[in-house]
Amino acid sequence: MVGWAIALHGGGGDIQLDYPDELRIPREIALRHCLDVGVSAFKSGKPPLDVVELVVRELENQPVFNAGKGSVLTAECTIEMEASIMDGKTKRCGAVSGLNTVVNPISLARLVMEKTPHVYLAFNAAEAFARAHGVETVETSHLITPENIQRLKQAKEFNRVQLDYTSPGPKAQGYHGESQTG
Amino acid sequence: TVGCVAVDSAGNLASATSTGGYVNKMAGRIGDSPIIGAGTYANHLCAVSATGQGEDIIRGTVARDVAALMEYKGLSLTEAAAYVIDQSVPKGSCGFIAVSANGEVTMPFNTNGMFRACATEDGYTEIGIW
Repeated sequence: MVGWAIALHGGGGDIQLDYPDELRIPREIALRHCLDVGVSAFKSGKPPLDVVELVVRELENQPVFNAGKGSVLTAECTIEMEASIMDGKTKRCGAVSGLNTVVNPISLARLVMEKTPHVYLAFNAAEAFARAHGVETVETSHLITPENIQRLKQAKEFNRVQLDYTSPGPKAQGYHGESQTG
Repeated sequence: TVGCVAVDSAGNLASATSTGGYVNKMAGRIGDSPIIGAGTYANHLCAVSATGQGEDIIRGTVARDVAALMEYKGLSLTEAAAYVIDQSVPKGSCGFIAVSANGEVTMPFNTNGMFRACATEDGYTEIGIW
């Protein structure tokens, strides 16, 4: 048998080499914190499913990443969070989409896996499921950051969708507003 | 997008992914993160969580492709991941993290960068962007 292992990400994209320190350093600190949470969970004997849920909850709680608090905004200035979780041993899985008040979507995805015969709940039904199970919710405004309001304004200015870490501008990588696919 | 994959010393695997999607996306658009087999997958061989251009990740069935290459072609996790990041998705569109049942870890991406970190029981730790 081998030892445990864990990996995590905070999103990828067009991260330029001159990415400003004031943006980079808080994300690196958040990554380190979330990695430490996962390592501690393994050392305390938690199973992998608990570890990945715990770590993603921590990542969702970090406003510097695009999930949970800090989620980016749709064209209608709304939030639509989504998440999924899967257990490799049993292939059980759960997923949610279209959430706008749930603090930790990943935990709701796990509830879909464990408390329903289904794999995927979305939008109003997913929000109702969260309330039925006493999942922590907040007003949507608590999940929106000033930075993401600004990012939406920039994206609308160029009439483009914008991936994680894409810098504003019509020629930047990650803009796909003219794509006819997807 | 954020994600985490993990394997314990008995080879049990799990994967989780969460996201807010794209800035300025159409309301109602679903990305790859909640799609099992696209942005998230785990079986008895590996666990995968992806980030990037969701539509490309869905078309490429990225997470499931890694597992399938291991299952049907006998590739190692690193080999399967390298194939998928090179062949299954357009350059500049995707990155993912993955672990295998025997403790392999890989974090490939074909974008400029990906915020990522990993640790193993033997004390190895890595945090990276580019």
